[in-house]
Amino acid sequence: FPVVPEKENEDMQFAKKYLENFYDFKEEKNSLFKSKNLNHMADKIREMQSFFGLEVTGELNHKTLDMMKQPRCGIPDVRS
Amino acid sequence: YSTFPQSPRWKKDDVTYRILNYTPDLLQADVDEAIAKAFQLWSSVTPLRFIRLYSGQADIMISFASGFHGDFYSFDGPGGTLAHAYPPSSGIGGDAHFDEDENWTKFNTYSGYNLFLVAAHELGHSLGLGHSNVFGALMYPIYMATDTRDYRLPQDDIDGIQALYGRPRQSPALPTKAFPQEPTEMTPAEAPTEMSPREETTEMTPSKTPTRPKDCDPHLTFDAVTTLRGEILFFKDSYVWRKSPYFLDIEHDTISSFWPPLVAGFDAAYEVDKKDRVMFFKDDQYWAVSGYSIEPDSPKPIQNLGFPTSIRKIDAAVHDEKTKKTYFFVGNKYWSFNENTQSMERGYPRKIAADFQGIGHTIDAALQKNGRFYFFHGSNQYEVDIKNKKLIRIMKSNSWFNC
Repeated sequence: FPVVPEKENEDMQFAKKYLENFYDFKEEKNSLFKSKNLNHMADKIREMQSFFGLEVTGELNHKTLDMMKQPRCGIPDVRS
Repeated sequence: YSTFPQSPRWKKDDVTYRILNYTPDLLQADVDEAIAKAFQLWSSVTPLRFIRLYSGQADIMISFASGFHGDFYSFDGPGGTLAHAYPPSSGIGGDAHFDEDENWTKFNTYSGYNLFLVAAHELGHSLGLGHSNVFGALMYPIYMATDTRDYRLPQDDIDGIQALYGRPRQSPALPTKAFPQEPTEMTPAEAPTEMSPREETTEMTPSKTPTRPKDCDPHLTFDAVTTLRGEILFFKDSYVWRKSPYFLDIEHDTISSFWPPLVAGFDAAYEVDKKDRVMFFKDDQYWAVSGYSIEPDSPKPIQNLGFPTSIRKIDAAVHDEKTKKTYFFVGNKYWSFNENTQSMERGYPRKIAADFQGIGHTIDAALQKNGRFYFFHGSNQYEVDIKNKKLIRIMKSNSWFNC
């Protein structure tokens, strides 16, 4: 697999925390298949992009990351 | 809009709230006002009424905290999460927490977050609303710096809250009724000064509801009348009639429900719209208020405005936004005060009848609206063209109440 450079990893961690806080994302810590987590995370990114009317790509692009960094309310946008 | 799963809501109209502590970023009176205004947004479109408690357990407990603060959602320092609140239920349900690591402001500055705006959003959660994905809705999750002076609840939020509670039953409920005040957290310096030894103003409780004159009583007279942020307030003894351009019905309040330390019976009142300031006069003193908050250095002697010491009270006052002049009426004479220079104009006082043709008597109250002056005398009011000071017509004092 490609080794993600440090910055991207930082953004990835930030995005993961954001999706856990506001989109009910649960990373399966002991999952053997990393790809499964990445797909699950991509689904949650798609859900967040759709909520904010961004282009739904499932990728952690600049616009998506910028939106995640906006000051906001601490209540989740979706909940189980 | 959205609600929480199973749409939890308060199963009563009277919801209590209590402010547990204050942020050092703002005057306590500004925090009180921001919270009261935030509640008023929601009470004006639902049957809900919000009653402030000063001790004990309230439905909605409001507090400022940083980092870990006793629930499962720690705050994260400056930026990021600004606040959170819990949906209606017992215990922590309804409570609203604000991140003390933010810079809370009264106005919209780029260096901080407007407390009124964030509080209005969080109280939406306290009442059962979730987030909205409508850009510009109050319940949109992301903070949007907005001009809050004439803030109106966006339609999506109105639809959401009315889906939970329905529409107002009659005129919008009073936003917040202050129970008899117990020692508050406010420091003496910030506590609004009392007008005079506090008369026992009765709260509007069923057992001792004071007898307010009927709106359409043909003999109804007023002590003072003023505009306030687009609305018109009519004062008589401790009562207020509130006429809003947004609602057909007249709202009935008491003076102490808006400005708890002020007692009944103003002599005069006027608004300087551009300064968002209303002046109340009683005997030889005057108070300046902005919204709910009384300016800390109130009251002042009316001599500060330039009245001679022989004047111990004024009958009426009205501000002309065009000329920036304020007219004060005392007996059969009137003064002209220049709001820009903050001084009385030369050549005054003058006889009222000499300049305002057709007004041959004293004036109880005065109002400026839609480019006209309205002079109240007993149960009549006289509509006067501001420019040529000519009498246009005579009406009953309560003609504003759609009788």
